[in-house]
Amino acid sequence: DYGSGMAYNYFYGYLRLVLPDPEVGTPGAKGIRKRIETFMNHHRLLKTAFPVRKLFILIPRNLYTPTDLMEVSTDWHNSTNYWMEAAMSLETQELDRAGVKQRVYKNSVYKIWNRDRSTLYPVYVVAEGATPLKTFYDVIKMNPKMSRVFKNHQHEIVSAFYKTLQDILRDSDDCRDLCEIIFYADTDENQRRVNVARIILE
Amino acid sequence: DYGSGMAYNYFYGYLRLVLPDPEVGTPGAKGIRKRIETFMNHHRLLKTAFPVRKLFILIPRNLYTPTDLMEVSTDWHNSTNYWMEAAMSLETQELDRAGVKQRVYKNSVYKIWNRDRSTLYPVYVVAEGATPLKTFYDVIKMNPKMSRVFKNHQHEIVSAFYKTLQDILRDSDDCRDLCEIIFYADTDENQRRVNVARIILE
Ligand SMILES: Nc1nc(=O)c2ncn([C@@H]3O[C@@H]4COP(=O)(O)O[C@H]5[C@@H](O)[C@H](n6cnc7c(N)ncnc76)O[C@@H]5COP(=O)(O)O[C@@H]3[C@@H]4O)c2[nH]1
Repeated sequence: DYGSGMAYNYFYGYLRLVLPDPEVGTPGAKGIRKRIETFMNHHRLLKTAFPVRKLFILIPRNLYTPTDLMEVSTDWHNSTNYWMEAAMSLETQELDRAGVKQRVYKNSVYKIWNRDRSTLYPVYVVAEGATPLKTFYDVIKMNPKMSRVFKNHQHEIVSAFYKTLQDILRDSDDCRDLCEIIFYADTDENQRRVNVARIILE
Repeated sequence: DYGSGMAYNYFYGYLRLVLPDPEVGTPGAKGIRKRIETFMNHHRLLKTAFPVRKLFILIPRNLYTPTDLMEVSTDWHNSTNYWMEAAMSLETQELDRAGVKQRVYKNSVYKIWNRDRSTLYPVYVVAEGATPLKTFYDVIKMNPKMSRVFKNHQHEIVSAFYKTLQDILRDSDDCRDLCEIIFYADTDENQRRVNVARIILE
C-alpha cells in the first residue's frame, strides 16, 4: 500500500545511504555523525552547541511540510519571532546511484533559539521534513484525477508511513540511533499553529 | 498501491521539478532543454552530437538498475566492448525542498558509440534508471521480512509503476515531450544480457 511503500523507499533509498558511517567499502562516504563532527570543527562549535547528533525527521500529521523550517518556528501569537533559522548545510554525501553519477545527498543545519529564555546562544540541529510526505502533498494538490481518493485516505496513508518507518528503524541496528522522528499536528486543539522549534527542543 | 504510488512520487517529487523550463517564478531553475544547451555550448558539441534532448528513463522489467549504465552497454558475446561511457553531468538544479535548503538534483550524460559501425563519433544522451525501482530492488534484497511478499508481486508492481507513469506523463503538457521511457527486459529470450545502448539508439 501507498503509505508503507513510501516508508520502505524512504529508508532503503535515503536514510540507510546518508545516516550510517560505512564500515568498509565506499571510501568517500561519511555518515551523519562524522559530518556533524566535521561541521562543528569547521565552525568551531562547542560540544554543547550540537547536543543531539541525529537527523530530526518531521512528520506533520496534516502533510504540510514547509520549504524552510523557519516558517513553522513561531508561536501563533507572535508570528514574526522566529525560533529557527537555516545555517549552512552539512557537507554533502555523493554516491553513484541507478545510472546517476555522484548523486548529491544534502542535509540542512538549523539554529534554534529558545525565545522563552533570554539566551543569546542557539542550539544547532540537523532537521528536515519527511520528503515523501511533501511529495504526497503535492500529488494531492496538483493531480485532480487522484486527489479525491488520496485526500479521503490521507490520514491512513500518513499513519501507515509513520508506523512502518518506526518498525523499519527499530529493526535497523545501523540507523535506529541516528535519527529522531517527530510526529506532530501542525495546529493544536485550538487551530493555532504549532511551533516546531519547541517540539525539537524537548 | 505500491507501484503506482512510486510513480506518483517519482513524477511529483522529481520529474516535474527537473524537466520543464519554469516560465516564471524560480529564477535560477533551468529545465532539461536549457541544461542540455548549456552543456553543448560548454563542450562545443555539434547539434548532431546531441540528437535527442530528453531524459531517457530506463525501466528494467527485472528491476536490476546498474550503478553505471556502462555496465549494461555490451553485447553478451563481447562483454568488454562497451558502447556507453559516462561523460560529465549536466549542471545541477538546486531547490529548497521540505526543509532541505538547496537540495541538489543532477542528471548524468552518457556517450554512446555504435560499435556495429566503425564510427569514431559518439552520440550524447541524458539517461538514468528509474530510481524508485532501484530502491524497490534494494528493499527486496535487504529486507527479509517483506521480501517474499514483494518478490511475489514484483512484476505487478513494476507494471503498475510503468503504466501509471505513462498515464501521468500523457496528461502532463509540461513533461510529456521531455522524457522518453524505455521499458525493457534485461535478458532476452535466450537469457542473454541485453545491450541497453542498442535500445537507446533506436
Ligand atoms: N530529503 C531527501 N533528500 C534526498 O536527497 C533524497 N533522495 C531521496 N529521498 C527520498 O527517499 C525516498 C527514496 O528515494 P528514491 O531515490 O528511491 O526516489 C526518488 C527518486 O526516484 C526521484 N528523485 C528525487 N530526487 C532525485 C535526484 N536528485 N536524482 C534522481 N532521482 C531523484 O524521485 C523519487 C522521490 O523523491 P522524494 O519525494 O524527494 O523522496 C525520496 C523518496 O521518498 C530524499 N529525501
